[in-house]
This record gives sequence, C-alpha cells and structure tokens, in this order.
Amino acid sequence: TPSLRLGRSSEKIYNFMDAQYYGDIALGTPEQNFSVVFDTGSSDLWVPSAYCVTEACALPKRFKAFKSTSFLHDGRQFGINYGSGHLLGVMGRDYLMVAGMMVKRQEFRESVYEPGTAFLKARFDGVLGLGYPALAEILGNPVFDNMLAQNLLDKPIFSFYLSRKLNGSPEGELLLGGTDERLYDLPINWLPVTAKAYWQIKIDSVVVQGVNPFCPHGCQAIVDTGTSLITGPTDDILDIQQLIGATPTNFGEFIVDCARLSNFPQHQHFVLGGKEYTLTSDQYIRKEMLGDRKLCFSGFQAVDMISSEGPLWILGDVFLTQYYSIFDRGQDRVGFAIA
Amino acid sequence: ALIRVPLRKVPTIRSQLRSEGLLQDFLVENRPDMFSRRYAQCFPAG
Repeated sequence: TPSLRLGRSSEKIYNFMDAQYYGDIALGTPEQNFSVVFDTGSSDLWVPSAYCVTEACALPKRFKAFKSTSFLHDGRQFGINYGSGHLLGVMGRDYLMVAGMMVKRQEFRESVYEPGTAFLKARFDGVLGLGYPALAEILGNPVFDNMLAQNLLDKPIFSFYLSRKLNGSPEGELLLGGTDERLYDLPINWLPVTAKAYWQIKIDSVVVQGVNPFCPHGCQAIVDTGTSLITGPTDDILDIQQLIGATPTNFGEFIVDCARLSNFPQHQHFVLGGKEYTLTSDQYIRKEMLGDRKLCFSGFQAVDMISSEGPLWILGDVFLTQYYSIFDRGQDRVGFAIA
Repeated sequence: ALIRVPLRKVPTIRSQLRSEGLLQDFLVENRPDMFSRRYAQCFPAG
C-alpha cells in the first residue's frame, strides 16, 4: 500500500514513493546542500550519511560530518523498522540553513543503512518533518520548533502553495512565518487540530455526487504534504472507486478509462468546518504518460491507518494543490483557502 | 520576515519505476506494504 505512514510508538514506516514536491536546505559549515521533502506527516530531519554504504545510498548526496567544523556528534542511534528490513542511523547537531535563514544546533539524523533501492530513483535526498514534536523520534526540537525557540519567525505559522503543473512558476512554495495573500483567495477557514502529533483535523463528511455520504458523523484526517493522494479506510475508498468506475490494477492502484473522463461524477465534496471543499473529476483523476499512452488513475487510495480517534483519512497533494494550506502552531489550527 | 522556500515538482518514484517497467519487480522485491499487512490484525477492531 503506497504512501503508508504508520506510527506505533517506536516503530514507524516511511514510504516516500509518492512524494512529489521537494526543496533545498543546507547543513554544516561550510554548507552541504540537500534536497528534502518538506513533510507535515513526520517530525524528524534526516539525510543520508557519508558512511552509508548500501545500494540505496549510492546516488543521493550524503552528509560528511567530518567536513563540517560546526558538527556536534550526538552518539545516539536510531532505527526505523520496515517489514522487510530496517533503516539505521546516528544523530547529530549542526547549523541548518533554510532559504537563507540559519537555525543553530539543529538535531538531525544521518542514515547509515537504508534498505531497498527506492531512493536511487528519488530526486530528493532526505526528509524535513514539519509535524508536532510528539511525532519525532529524536529527543530535541524538530526544525520548526527550533525556528520558534530561536525567534527566527514573526508568526508561528507556515503555509504551502502546491501547483498542479510541472514546470509551472512557481511549482510550489513553502512559506515560513506567515502566508502570501497573492497565492490564495480569502476567506481562510480555520479548523482546530484534534491531536497534536500529525496535523490532525476533523472532517465533517465526504460526499460523492451528492449521495452516499461517507463518515456522516465525522471522521479524523491528517493534512500531509508527503502523501500524493487522498487516502481513507479500505471500505470507504472501495465504495468511492466503485462510484467513479475505477478498477484495480495489480499494483493496488485504481485506474479509470481516460476516454470516459467526462462521464465521471463531476464533484466530490469534503465538508470541513461546515464548509464544502469541492474536487472536480479533472482534479481527483491523476493523469500519467506511459510512453505514448495516457493512464488515468483515481486520486483515492485505500490505506488503513489506525489512531486512537478511529481510522484516519489523509488529505494529500490531490487536495492540497487545490487549497492553500496554513499550519498555525500558535493556535493549533489548520487553515484552508482556495489556491 | 517571511521565509520563502521554492519547491520543485517531480514525477514520483512510483511513476519513474512504472515508466521504466520496473514497478512490479520493485513491489515484489521490496514489499512496502508488508508491515501493515503483518500487523493489521494486532490493532483493535475499528
């Protein structure tokens, strides 16, 4: 199941097979540059270590602690267990530069052993988590908490603008310390965070073509920039796939006939904080070229993600490309506005 | 004091593997869903 992130105290699985947006950071003195996924679905910063020797570390840039005069060795180790292997690493501290802003004494993880070869295909080197500290495996502040602790930002807010177009201008933007009103239309609809680990909020209901309301009594969702699709509990998602006429592939994805796009339900509604958020078929169907053939995939995916508040939905890039998202740590709330 | 970090959009690893005809082999060899399948029954109902 792609895009699965399952948190169970010390065990976590990370899967970035569907991550699409990344930006640049630098670590150390002199600076060593890395491309990272800015991920609201996790809270740690990690990059590959120069000591990583597995095949998975063959291509990405790797952090050379021995070349940084400001690096502080931490000594702690960390491990992330996968079903078929595990990622191992060590922790350290160093200067972090993000778009010209310096964060001092930033804890981060260097991975020294990575299973699998997925990252050979990745255009990014690591991940910078923007979730709450409760989600972090490192003792110490996550990056955004450190920015706040060091008074680097005017407001305890960050926001995402994600464009759907490749090679657009800009393709996306993360704004630290506020929002840019040129990137969205007012008003902003604010939703309280219901559990401070992921950016978790309450969905009032999901409505497909005006019928079959899903989670009619409300359900929990996380807003996750590291996930590309909209995911939900298997039963609900299979019903939605049926309603839009999507059929499963061997790879757990759901495909639709591109020629029938105009016959699909035109609108799917997510009701958040009493306000309807609409996705048209053009927005919830993902198109991909395979040679000279066009494939059309459903933007919905079944992922059974359990939390103490019940099954979690994930609002990923399919949703976030349509709606500008604002994450407010000061008032523990998430805001949406039309992008 | 607004810090702007430009983001680039790229095809996903899944898309790249698919376009190179490697997705099936990758999923068979790496089984990214193995963890959830193995432990799904450990969670309480609901």
